[in-house]
Amino acid sequence: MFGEKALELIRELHRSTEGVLPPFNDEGIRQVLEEMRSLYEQNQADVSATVAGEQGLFSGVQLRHASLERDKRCLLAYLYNRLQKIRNMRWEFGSVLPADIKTNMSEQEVQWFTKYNKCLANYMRRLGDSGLDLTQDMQPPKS
Amino acid sequence: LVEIPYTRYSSSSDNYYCIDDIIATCEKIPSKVEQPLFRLGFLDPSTDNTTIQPGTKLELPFWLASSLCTRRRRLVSVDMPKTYKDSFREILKADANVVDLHKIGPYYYSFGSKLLHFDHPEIGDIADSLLQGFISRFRRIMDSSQNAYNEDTTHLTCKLDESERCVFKAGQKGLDDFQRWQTG
Amino acid sequence: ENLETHLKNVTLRHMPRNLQSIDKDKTAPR
Repeated sequence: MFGEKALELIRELHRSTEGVLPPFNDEGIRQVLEEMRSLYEQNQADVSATVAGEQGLFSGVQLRHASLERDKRCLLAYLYNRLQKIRNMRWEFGSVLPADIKTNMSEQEVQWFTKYNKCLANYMRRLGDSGLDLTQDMQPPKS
Repeated sequence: LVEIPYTRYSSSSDNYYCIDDIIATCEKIPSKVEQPLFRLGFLDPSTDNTTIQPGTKLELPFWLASSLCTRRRRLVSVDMPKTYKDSFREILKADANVVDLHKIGPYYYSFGSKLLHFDHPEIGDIADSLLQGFISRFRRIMDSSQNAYNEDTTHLTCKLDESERCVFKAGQKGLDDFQRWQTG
Repeated sequence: ENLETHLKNVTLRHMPRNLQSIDKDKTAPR
């Protein structure tokens, strides 16, 4: 059934415990994109055949399109949820992430993290007279 | 900034990026083919034919069934899964608290809500059943989450569906926060 | 913007042409 590989990515993330970032699954993403390419090509062929007069191919086109949308959703959700974890880690660990977390991040995620740091730093610098580090004292001090 | 379980629960329905929602939509739904599905024989493992004929019964994942069963073009029709049918609804009505909703489908409410998307005669009864079932079980979940402090809660959550587990977790967090405030 | 750039660079630009955009209505959190 289509969408199985994409679902595997989602399940992998679902299995990971809170605060843990599993390694970036490059190969999994590549396989899903490959499935999407194949589905799209089959649809192109069926659409051309329908234009040429062949009947009854719409059901296949509809099913493959649903599978394409499903694959897309799974891929985007995989990436989005990983970024959410990384973002939360910024607030927990600071602007320098532990090495064992960084090794599980892709190059693009590292770039995203750098930009996120910059956005956050710019925002905090503008607060009050001399800026305010919002990531400190996340729990109210006992005093 | 902190993952709040009840936020995840309340936004799980139809949230595009939500992992729970994606997994819930994998649940299978009994379907019947209404129009010939040419060159899609692989959907029916019981046949070698390349075309699936009208009348063939299949179990399709929700995400696929909902795309093939639309008002505009009904390539398939759907029936409700057994755990949402009348006989099971009666069990839930008799005593919702004894039912193991985690075993039946870990996303019982979430998936049940999605079934309401279809045009089916039992939809109203299913909606009622989901609501009443949740209400019946909620009190026990709330009480147990508020009274189990610093102990193993597996026996309290093992029969809960995922939405209920989020609610339980929210209750536990509230209890934990209150205890920490009390002890300064 | 940062998120969109990331999604585009990692996957969207490798998808079939008619699937390369993000539908903001569909993806907005409920």
